[in-house]
Amino acid sequence: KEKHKILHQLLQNST
Amino acid sequence: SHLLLTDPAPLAANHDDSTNESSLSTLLTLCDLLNRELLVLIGWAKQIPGFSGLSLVDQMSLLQSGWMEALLVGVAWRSQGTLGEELVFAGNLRLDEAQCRSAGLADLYEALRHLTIKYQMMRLSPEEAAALKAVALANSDVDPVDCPDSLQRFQDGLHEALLDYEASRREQHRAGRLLMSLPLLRQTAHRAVQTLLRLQHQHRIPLHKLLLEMLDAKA
Repeated sequence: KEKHKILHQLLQNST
Repeated sequence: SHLLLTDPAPLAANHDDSTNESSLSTLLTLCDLLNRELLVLIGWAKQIPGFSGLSLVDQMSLLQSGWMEALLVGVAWRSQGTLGEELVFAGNLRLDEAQCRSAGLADLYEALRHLTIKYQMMRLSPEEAAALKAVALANSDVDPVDCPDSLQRFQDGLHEALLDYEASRREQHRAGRLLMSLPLLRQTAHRAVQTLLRLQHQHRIPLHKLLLEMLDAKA
């Protein structure tokens, strides 16, 4: 999942 | 109720004025809208009851697999009220067949009209559109599933909400009919993704990083 950094970040952000 | 309350307000297109070529400008406008819709969709997905109970890996997989289906429910929903044969990508971005054709989107137009007409005939309600969007994400058939039990609970919860809603309207067959529209939705989304990939190769349309990431998962 390394390639999908933006999605990963968006899902981890609480807001 | 929760899905409706959290359903994002429709976005407006930011018309691209970097080129005089109208078909290219249409494509750039559309891709920018798509990218922003995608951001909003991801934010919305996190609020669907049960979604945050999934593992992060499954949340990512579902979105990577079902994002286009979820977004196209919105396009079909917005387009069902039009008298003409336009596709309503946004209130200020309505494309008819000729405009789609000249932008290289003839096949997408045809597929999306098919889907729109189906929902138009059913007179899809806002509740049903929101439920379908959530179901499309939950049912995106990812493989492998990291935590099958959580995913099953997530799907069951949405199914139950849809059944409850239709029971309250005393519409015995509607839930089934909506679920039976899912194959067409998937087929249409597949066409849309193929169209985007083709445009990206042919015209070298600059796509936003998030959109590229999501397409990459599909390629």
